Amino acid sequence: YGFTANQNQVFNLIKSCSLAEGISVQNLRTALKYMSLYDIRNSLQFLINEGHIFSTVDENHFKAT
Amino acid sequence: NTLTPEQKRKIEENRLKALARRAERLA
Repeated sequence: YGFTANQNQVFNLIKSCSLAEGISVQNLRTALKYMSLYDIRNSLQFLINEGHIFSTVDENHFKAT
Repeated sequence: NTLTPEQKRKIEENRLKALARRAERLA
């Protein structure tokens, strides 16, 4: 897909989550300790814009399409 | 941790919107 390393890490985590409501931003932060919240948010925004992920029960939970 | 029917409906709606956006980007 031409993802950056950050986008790829975020996408893979979202894709691997099997919860009905998807993965929370808090869980992403815990799993991606070395990544800043700014970078996580940027990656999420890119993935949303490209239609790879979507928000679920609220704006802090995401699943992959 | 079960979702309400309304939450399920919203998730499906958002999923379809994202798929449409994906298709748009690929077009």
